Amino acid sequence: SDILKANDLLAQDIKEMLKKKQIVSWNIMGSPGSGKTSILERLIPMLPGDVKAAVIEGDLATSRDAERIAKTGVQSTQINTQGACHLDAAMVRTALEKIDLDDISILFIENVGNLICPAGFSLGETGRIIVSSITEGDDKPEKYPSMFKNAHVVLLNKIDLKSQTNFRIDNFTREMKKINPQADIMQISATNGSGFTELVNWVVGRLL
Amino acid sequence: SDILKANDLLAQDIKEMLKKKQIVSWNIMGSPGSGKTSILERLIPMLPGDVKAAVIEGDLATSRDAERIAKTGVQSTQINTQGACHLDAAMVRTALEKIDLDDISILFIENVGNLICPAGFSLGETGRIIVSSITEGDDKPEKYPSMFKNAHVVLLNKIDLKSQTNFRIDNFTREMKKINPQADIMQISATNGSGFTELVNWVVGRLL
Ligand SMILES: Nc1nc2c(ncn2[C@@H]2O[C@H](COP(=O)(O)OP(=O)(O)OP(=O)(O)O)[C@@H](O)[C@H]2O)c(=O)[nH]1
Ligand SMILES: Nc1nc2c(ncn2[C@@H]2O[C@H](COP(=O)(O)OP(=O)(O)OP(=O)(O)O)[C@@H](O)[C@H]2O)c(=O)[nH]1
Ligand SMILES: [Mg+2]
Ligand SMILES: [Mg+2]
Ligand SMILES: [Zn+2]
Ligand SMILES: [Zn+2]
Repeated sequence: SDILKANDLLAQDIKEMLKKKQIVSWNIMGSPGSGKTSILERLIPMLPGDVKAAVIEGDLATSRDAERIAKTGVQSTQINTQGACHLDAAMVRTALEKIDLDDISILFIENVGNLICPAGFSLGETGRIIVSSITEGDDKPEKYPSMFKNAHVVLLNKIDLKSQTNFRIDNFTREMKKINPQADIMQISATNGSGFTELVNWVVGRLL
Repeated sequence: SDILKANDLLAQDIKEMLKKKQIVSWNIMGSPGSGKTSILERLIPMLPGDVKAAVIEGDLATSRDAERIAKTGVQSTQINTQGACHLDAAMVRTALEKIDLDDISILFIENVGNLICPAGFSLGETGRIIVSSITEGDDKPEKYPSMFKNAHVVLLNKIDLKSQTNFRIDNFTREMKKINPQADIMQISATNGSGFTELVNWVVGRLL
């Protein structure tokens, strides 16, 4: 449609601009409360000292997430979508004006909590990180395929709660193999740090 | 917009039709994996023997949820939205043709897992049940206000996991008081049955 086409043209501009500045960008998506902000809160302080990050936060309302991120010391700006269920390239381009991009090597964009709509809107990102918490159940890839199809990595968060759920990792990985065999899958816990050494290596290994 | 207006007209038809047949209908909404289907699986067998229910299941893909519900013995039909992020009145009217509405006193409609988009589309329901799992965090009402504003009841599910989270019930109820003081709030667990006697009474007390 025309809306999508206009979005993709703008996304392409953003992509080329970030590439010129050698900034890698990650569009972080997942259900409400899957742990996107918690993951960033733990990940950012673990980055090597010479790797500077900035964060664009997207929510319908409140600046709670941007405020949480700001406590880690990095640049953080909040987009409020006023009811829109996904970030789009126009919103991101406006937010980028509020960030000093010199010295930045990673841009994280936390999308609105939504396992469907954000999948359709490129933000000009290098790639997509999908956060799927084990408390949501292991059938999410087949029930929400468009979200998982384009993931570079799926972070299986809240792994600390696994023993209290009926989550079967082999079920999840089998479903992912069908729709997106290239995606990495990482079991992590933002609350106890499990899996974060591997996650930091994954992120740092993909710097430009 | 025109789309919303057309939807609301169709929803009104559904509403009047169900009212004539003395069928109460509940639009069940919540994030992916918040426990909507699990709640129905436990609730339906607990209904009094003379209270017949039917269920319309909405998902992007798969018939997994309708199959789970069918095991309880009630009529259950699956809508696959083919990518649409919410059910609308047109989809529900088509699904209603697959259900024998005689003898039914309750229609449950499980909406697509999404804490944003379904709020904008009336299905002709009597009212809305919002499922918010405590694992998602206690800031969801303020971050996703359109969903919580129109709830008749909020089911705080997965209360069995409360001790392993930082969920503060008073935070949640205080936020709900600001945006929707009329809504009932019930703490429940679909896995261990906690709160279900009260939930059954709430549902049965609202039969037509
Ligand atoms: N047990 C456990 N809880 C977690 C973990 N990660 C996050 N949480 C909790 O999950 C809830 C939601 O975390 P957030 O980081 O706010 O989730 P989010 O995905 O950013 O939420 P939205 O931005 O609103 O979509 C909070 O109560 C966190 O403490 C984890 O690994 N284990
Ligand atoms: N610990 C715990 N887990 C629960 C509870 N209710 C549901 N679950 C688990 O949560 C996961 C998702 O449950 P579902 O009932 O499929 O959730 P849903 O909201 O219907 O999911 P979608 O239809 O995909 O949006 C499953 O692994 C359930 O076993 C509960 O009260 N406590
Ligand atoms: Mg967040
Ligand atoms: Mg379900
Ligand atoms: Zn949308
Ligand atoms: Zn939508």
